[in-house]
Amino acid sequence: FPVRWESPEEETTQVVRNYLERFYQLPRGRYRSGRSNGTSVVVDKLREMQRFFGLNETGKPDEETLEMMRKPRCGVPDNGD
Amino acid sequence: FMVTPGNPRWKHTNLTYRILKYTTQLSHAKVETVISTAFQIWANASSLTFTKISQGEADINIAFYEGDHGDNSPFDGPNGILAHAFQPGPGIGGDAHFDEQETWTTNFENYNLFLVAAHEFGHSLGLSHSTDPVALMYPIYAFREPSTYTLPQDDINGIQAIYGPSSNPVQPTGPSTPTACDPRLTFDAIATLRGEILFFKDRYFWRRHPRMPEVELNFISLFWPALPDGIQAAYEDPDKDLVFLFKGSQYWALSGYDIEPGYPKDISNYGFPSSVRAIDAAVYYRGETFFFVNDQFWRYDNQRQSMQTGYPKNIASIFPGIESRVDAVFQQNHVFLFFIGPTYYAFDLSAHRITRVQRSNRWLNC
Repeated sequence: FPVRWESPEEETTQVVRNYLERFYQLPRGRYRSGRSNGTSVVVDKLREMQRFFGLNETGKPDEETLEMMRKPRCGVPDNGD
Repeated sequence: FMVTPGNPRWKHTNLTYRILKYTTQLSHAKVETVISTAFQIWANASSLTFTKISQGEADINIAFYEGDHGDNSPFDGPNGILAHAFQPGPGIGGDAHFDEQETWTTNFENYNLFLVAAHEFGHSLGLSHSTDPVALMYPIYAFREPSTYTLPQDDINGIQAIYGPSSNPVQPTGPSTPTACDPRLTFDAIATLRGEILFFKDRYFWRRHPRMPEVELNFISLFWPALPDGIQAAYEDPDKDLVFLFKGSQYWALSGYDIEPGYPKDISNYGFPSSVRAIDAAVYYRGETFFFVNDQFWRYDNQRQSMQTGYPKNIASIFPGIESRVDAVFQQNHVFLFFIGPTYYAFDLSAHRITRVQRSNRWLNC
């Protein structure tokens, strides 16, 4: 089968979704690029993550946010549960 | 710090732990020593005690697992998620799991088991993640020298919020993140580095990049694990593209992230008399290095690799207005910026006088 090629945007979406689901209780399957209904939840969760790490709360997966998401870390969620 | 929602805590203080499954990368003896030391970090700051058992049900079970290991929180292979632990409680409560597919070490190479274990045990005791980058309970891995590691104040406050004060007669205290905008902020040392400026303080340094608005705070050990905390003087030799750092009678040469081989060396190499056992500040300018010690300074000729004759001289006699011991100094646009306590003095080398006096933390955008 042809290897499933992911565009950079899709790869970013994947990284963001996995991270927010694991560490900020983003409801699973909520964030697929292009769907509008889940976007506001994702923006809120992104802002929550950016606030935790003292990043600019853009609500967007900017470079410094993605860089933080790639750092090795503990598997326990950041909001305690 | 953050206490886990619902404030789960152990009702008894004499806790037991058991290592159910070892990693294949370190000997059992090494793992047991590391785990015991990691628990001791928390015992020192609280009234808790930790006893290893080899049979029966322990409060805190420890194991190294790969991938999906049946607790609904699968590991993800090398890097990424390193470990996790569960809040105090029966059964899986308190247990700590480590990703067997990581590289576990007992030195500065990724990932040091002691640091990760000490962090996970914080969860096992009822702490959640801290937003303080210096705290042990900060979620991102950052190397710190285990042999000199002391629990940061944020974590001491956290564990004592759950279990009360330490049973030690002298309450422990720990390092805190330096507050950039503390008006009393002083620097240990300052050096330029390829256009950036590094401001050293305790175990940290701020990194100021000419084109970046933010000033970044880092652990010294994150970039140079083998360096000690508390650097006292630093200067960049742009001709050699090296930064020299000083502590006590030793000095190191850094080439970017690497410490040059053969260091540390002794400052007597520069030709200081044996009475000089530490440097307060240093700066390189036009082929010479100026060393400041108490109220005197030396000039070292980098070409001839020897001290200029006629030195040391009194600082104020050559730099009028610089009347006290210098904490740190660096050079910018033919101006020496002398940092004394929370104030800096811009000494214009052409005008031969002080042209500006400001708060030191202005350099950290405060």
